[in-house]
Amino acid sequence: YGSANGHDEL
Amino acid sequence: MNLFRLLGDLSHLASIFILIHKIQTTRSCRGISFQTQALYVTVFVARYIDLFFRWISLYNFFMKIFFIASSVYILYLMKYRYRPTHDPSIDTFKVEYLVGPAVVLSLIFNYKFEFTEILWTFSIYLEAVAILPQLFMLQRTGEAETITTHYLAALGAYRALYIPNWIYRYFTEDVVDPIAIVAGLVQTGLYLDFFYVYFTKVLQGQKFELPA
Repeated sequence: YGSANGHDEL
Repeated sequence: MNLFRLLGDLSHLASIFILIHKIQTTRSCRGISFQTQALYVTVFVARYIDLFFRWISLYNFFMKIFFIASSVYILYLMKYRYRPTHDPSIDTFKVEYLVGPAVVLSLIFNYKFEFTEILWTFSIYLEAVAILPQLFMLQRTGEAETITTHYLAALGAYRALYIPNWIYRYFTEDVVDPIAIVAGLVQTGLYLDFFYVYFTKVLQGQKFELPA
């Protein structure tokens, strides 16, 4: 949840 | 990385190449909103400040560099090289109405109250509405060069493709990013009117013209 993706999208 | 995400990013790249191609071949930035382009520079700089402290991948790194560099280059083309072809009198959207709320919202709705995190959030909210000055301009003039509509279609496709990407990630990686998703849905929604005219007119070989 949240920024769990580490902001890996552009 | 999944196929939707990759196609989305490629569509984003394509939109930028189309825009630069349009400006250089017609030697004009007529029909392009300087304000929207300036907002994109703001978006990219605010979001990709993480180039300095977060490593994700080579792909990610080069894409970020490209988006910052190309958006600054487009501003240069509009502001200096083809300046006389830009008509500020039809590019009159008040960007304060977009930047202001994006700042406020990012201070309220964020994942972490940290400077760079708020910048990231701000960039997400601002990107969601950054196309409005461009769409407003289109609405005002009521027509657009075909190449300009291809630019907008590619840009809209990029946003639309991020949606199946999130659905896919939800199921495969259990990743949900509500800020990006909500802002992304709003952003994609803004293109719906445009897409309608694009599919029913431009792709049928007609000129992009809005009903009077």
